[in-house]
Amino acid sequence: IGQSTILEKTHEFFQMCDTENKGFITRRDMQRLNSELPLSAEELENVFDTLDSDRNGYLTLNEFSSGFSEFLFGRKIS
Amino acid sequence: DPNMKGGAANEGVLANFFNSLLSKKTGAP
Repeated sequence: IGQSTILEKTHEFFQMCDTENKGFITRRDMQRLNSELPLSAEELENVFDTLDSDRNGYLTLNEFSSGFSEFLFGRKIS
Repeated sequence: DPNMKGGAANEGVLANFFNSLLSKKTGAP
């Protein structure tokens, strides 16, 4: 998978979560996915807390892409 | 080590999340 493809997918997935195009994902945005993805509210909370590395209550694209690269490669690539 | 256990659980939930986004994007059932 080329790096540009990964960047493109990361942006696509980020936008699926940040439906209001705010440039960051809130806990509320994550909870809204409960009706669209086969994950429970608790699992989505867990995803948010895992990705929110600075614990400020917002997911930046950088935090999101670190989590995505950990999923793809088993390690964080910012 | 409870941290290790938590880490594996988090990895699993992340994998579940990104796989679900992939499936939703590709429209796979």
